[in-house]
This record gives sequence, structure tokens and C-alpha cells, in this order.
Amino acid sequence: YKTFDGDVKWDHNDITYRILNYSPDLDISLTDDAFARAFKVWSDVTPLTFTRLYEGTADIMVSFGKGDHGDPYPFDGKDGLLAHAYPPGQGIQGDAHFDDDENWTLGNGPVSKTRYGNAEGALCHFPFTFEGKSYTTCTTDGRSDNLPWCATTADFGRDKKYGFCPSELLYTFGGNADAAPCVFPFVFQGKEYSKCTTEGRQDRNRLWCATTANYDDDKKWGLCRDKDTAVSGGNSEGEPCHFPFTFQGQVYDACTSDGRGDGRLWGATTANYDDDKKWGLCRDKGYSLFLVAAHEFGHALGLDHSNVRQALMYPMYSYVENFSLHKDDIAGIQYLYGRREGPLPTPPRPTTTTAAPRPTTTTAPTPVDPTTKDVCKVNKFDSITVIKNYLYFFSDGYYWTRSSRAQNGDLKGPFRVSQRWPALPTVIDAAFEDLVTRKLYFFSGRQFWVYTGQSFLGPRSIEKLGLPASVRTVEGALQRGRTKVLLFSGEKYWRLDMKTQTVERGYPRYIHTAFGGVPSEPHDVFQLNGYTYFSWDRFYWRMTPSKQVDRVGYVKYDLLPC
Amino acid sequence: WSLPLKSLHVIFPGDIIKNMTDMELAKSYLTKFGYMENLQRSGFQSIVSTTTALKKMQQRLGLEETGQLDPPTLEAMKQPRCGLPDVAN
Repeated sequence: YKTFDGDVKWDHNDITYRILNYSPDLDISLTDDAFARAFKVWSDVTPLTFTRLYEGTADIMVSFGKGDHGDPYPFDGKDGLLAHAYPPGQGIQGDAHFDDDENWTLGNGPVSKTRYGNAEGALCHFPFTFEGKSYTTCTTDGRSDNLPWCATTADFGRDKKYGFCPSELLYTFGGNADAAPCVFPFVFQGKEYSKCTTEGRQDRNRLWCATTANYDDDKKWGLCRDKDTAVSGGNSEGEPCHFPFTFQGQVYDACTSDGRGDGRLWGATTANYDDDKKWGLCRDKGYSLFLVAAHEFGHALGLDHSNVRQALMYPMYSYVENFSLHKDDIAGIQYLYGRREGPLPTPPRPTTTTAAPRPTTTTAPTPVDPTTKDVCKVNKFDSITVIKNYLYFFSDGYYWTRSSRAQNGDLKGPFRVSQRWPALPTVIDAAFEDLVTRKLYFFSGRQFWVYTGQSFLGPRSIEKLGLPASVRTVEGALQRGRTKVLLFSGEKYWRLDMKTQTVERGYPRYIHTAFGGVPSEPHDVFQLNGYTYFSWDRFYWRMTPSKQVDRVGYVKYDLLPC
Repeated sequence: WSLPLKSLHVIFPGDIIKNMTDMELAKSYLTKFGYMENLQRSGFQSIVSTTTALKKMQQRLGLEETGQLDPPTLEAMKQPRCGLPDVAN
């Protein structure tokens, strides 16, 4: 690793950041989340905290811009330079800039968060099939109102799960119209516009629309989000591809690299390229905003480029699926700010106990004598859940694990719950892993605990989550997307928003209304290999993603090697 | 199926054709990311060569230090990357 000359660093550990604007490529919530996770990469290993400001000057001002964006280092269009950041200090120092000519994704193709529909805001599933055709982008096929939509599972015909993709016909962002949709046609400087335009903007590279019929009168406007079929570069920036299109007499239903020597995918934006010569580059896998941001924030904290290729601070971008910080980066940041000791700092919470890690629990748990507790003699488990790809069976102060992917022959345990998670009581009613923060939530009676590694928060009352006093236990927890968790109790379930840490309005709902054919009061609910399992007494009911119960069996014989 | 494959290459209107030779690309890269500038500023302008800058870049990026614009070096120069210069100026 390398630091900047003079080991430039912040003189305080409570760093603030502010997101000044957003890219049209990614939903705002996904962008916020990517930046928060990028900061957490560093705060996990060094005693820094990152607090987001919504106004005023923050230490790290984060923004998107294109080409000349107000500093001496212009960006260069798509690809090439992706972002840059300044070492710690006042003014522009510490700031991070991201090139908005890039296609910002989570690194693995288009990411579209849906709204409305019946998928509760889930991400589009690309590709998905609809009436025998495979779609890799949102489509207006099958609709007469021209609203782009996508399926949120692989097969719309089977699952019927869908939502609407970002569209100016549904909402805008930025501007001054509180996300109101565009009104077409609208009048601007006496001229009528029937689609979003860059006219009138100094930067000439952002599409906008009026949200009333007459901008000249009302001055209400918003930015249009690029459609995921919108092209970049070429001579039709921001226009959607026209499928099918004709090129050299051949008909194309998807973007192609034909005719190009550089292998990049392109598409025509009219029906016939040969006649109109209108084209642009299609969206590719894009660059992971999270990975690039984590790298740039490294600069903003005082790290220069590393010459270790696997390190985050290596100057070239490469996508990695399951990111973890390289030891070179850890050594660099800890050279500047030291090691993180003890639990993550959190705001004081009167009802909460924060415990320091116990050195004795950092080693791998040791199984106790199997004869102490025979898994095959347990008729009903307190809780069954999946944590970090392992299936956990909890019973009366003990637990067993097995890989969620392998067959049940690899069972390990029993282990004492108190050895691994010393703060927890004997009976665990439910547990789940927050897929974003990787924190573990444990429920027992009317209390819950949150573990991050070996540090924990709790016990807290489940009323803090917005559950009513009538709920005596939380019996099961089921992840829904990355930010929602369904909490089951008795005949009902609630949906917990992990960001706000409260259950949402419109709940509770009855289990039987959403999950037909399973026990009305399951003991455990968990997800395994794409199926949802409801268990009651010694039995389980397995539900497919399309909500069909396809198997009923014994926990002991099917999920355990008994 | 036995027809010969037709090679199709089109100059797209508005496409940014970077008619840069490999050496031009290399000099632009070495300058933009601080390798040339830094060496020139050190007062040894007369002996500064692309070879020296290339070696510095190869060393900095963990590549084999050949001082030549070899395929791995050229490939590295074409990769998407952070805009911060590798050598501070």
C-alpha cells in the first residue's frame, strides 16, 4: 500500500459525507446503499465512523459529473476514467467524483428496482421470459399504456411477479416537482415537446421534462431517468434502442457487435440503421458503484494507489462477486488510523446494552459430547434458520449446523449457543441474517439481540420494531429482497423494513392469505435453496417460489441425518 | 453453412475513433498518470525516455519491468481505472 506524501489523513475520526446528486443509472436507494456499504468497508477495520449529512459541507462531498465537471481533471466519456477522489483536507480535498458517462450498476448488468406492480419493489430479474420470449431489459410488450415493466423472477408466466421500471411516465427525479411524472406534450419556450429533452440545459447532457403542460407558466420540472434500453455515445445519446432494427439488410432483435472492430454492443435507435444511421452503444454489465466508491473513499481517507493487483486500492477496476478487503488495504488504512478495537460505535440507546467482544469466543466453537444432546431425539426445534449458507437448528441452548447446499451428511454439533453468542438466552425462537449488513438478529420471547461478529446490541424489546404488545414470540423470519424481512408470529406476519428498523404499515397480514397450504401457525419459517420451509411439530411444508407446496416431510429425516 | 464468413466493418457516424498508435496511447497514459511529468520535473529531462517511464509504470502497477510496450502493459493501459495519477505531481 501507499499513502499520500506526508501521510495526509483526517484529524478526526467522525467523518461526514454528503451525496450531492445521483446517477440516472441506479435507483436512489441502491446508490445510497452502495455508498453506505463502501464506507463500511473501511469503518469495519479502522476506528472511523461515517455520518451522512443532507445539507451543508461534509468532509467528503460525493457527486456524479460528466466531462468537465468543475475541477481540473475532466472525465473522458464512457470507460477509461471511472472516478477520482482527493486526499483528506479542506474544500475540494476529500471529495469523490464519479463519471456519469459510465453505466453504473452493481457490476453485473442492469439493475432496475421496480415500483408498483405486485413484487413489493423487488429488483428486475434479467433475463426473464414472457410469452416464450426472453427479455434482458425492461419492456413495454404486453401493455397498451407504454409503461416499461419487468418480471422480478425468471419466468413471468409461472410466477406472475412484476413491477414497473423507472420511467418518466411514472416519476421524475431531481428538479422541483417532488418526483411528479412528466406531462406530454409540454411547452417550453413556446415550443411543444412530446418526450424528454436536453434543450435549455447548459450541460446539454441530462434529459428533463415539465411536470405540467406548460413549463413557461408553471416552471415545474424533473429529470428523466435513462431507460435501461437507452444508448450512450454514438449519435443518439439517451434514445432507446429500436428493436427490431435493420442493419446491412439483416434484422436484429437485440444489441449486436456486428460491424464493429472493438466488440462493443450497439443498437440502432430507429427501425432501419441503413436508412437513418442513428445508433448508440448498448448497456453492458456496467461498473460496480460499490467497488469504485470503496476505492475512491480509500483515497478520500488518505490511501494512494497500491501496486498489489488484488488490493482494492489498485488503480484498475475489476469486478469481484463477493468482495472482501485485501490485507494490503487493511494494513494501509490501519497504518493511518489504527485498528478497530471493540464494538462498532453506535448512538446511545437507553434500553440497549453494548458488550465488548470476549476474547474467548473468537475461536471456532467446540462441539460438546454428542451424547449430551442427540439431534435425532429433538422432536421440535426452537428455531431453524439459514445463516451464511449454513442451516442452523436451535434447541434448548444447543445448535447444530450443516451446509445449506450439501446433503445432510455434513451435520456438525451440538455446540453451545452460549459459547458462540454469549448474550443469548437458552431458547432462540427465530433468527435471521441481514443480507446487507450481515448482522445476525436473534429473537427470544419479546426480546431481540443483534450480533455483529462478537459484539452485540440488546436485549431490546420487539416493540422497538413496531410489533404490538400482543406478540409474545417471533417464530420465524424470512428475507424478502435485501432490505425486507417477514416476521411470523401465530397466524400473522409483519414486514420489517431493515433500513428503518420498523414494521411497515399494512401489516399484520394472515399467513394463510399469502401462503396457502401451510400450517396456520408454523413454529419456524426459513428459506433454503430457493424454497420456503414452514415447520410445525416434527414436520415441514416446502413451498416453491411460485407458492405451491410441493413437499411435506419430516425435519429429522429430510433435513437431518436421522 | 459452407459460405465464407463475410468480414463486416462499418465506420459509425459520430463514433469517436481513437486513431492513436500504441505508442501515442502509451505516451498519453504515462503523462496523464504522472510517470512522464514526474521524471521531467526531476531535472533529468535529457535522459527521460519512454522506456524509463514505462519501467516506472510497470513497477508501480506490479507488471514485469521490461521497459517495453509489451502486450500486458498495453492491455493494462486500456483497462478502466481510477483517474487519480499514480505518481503525484
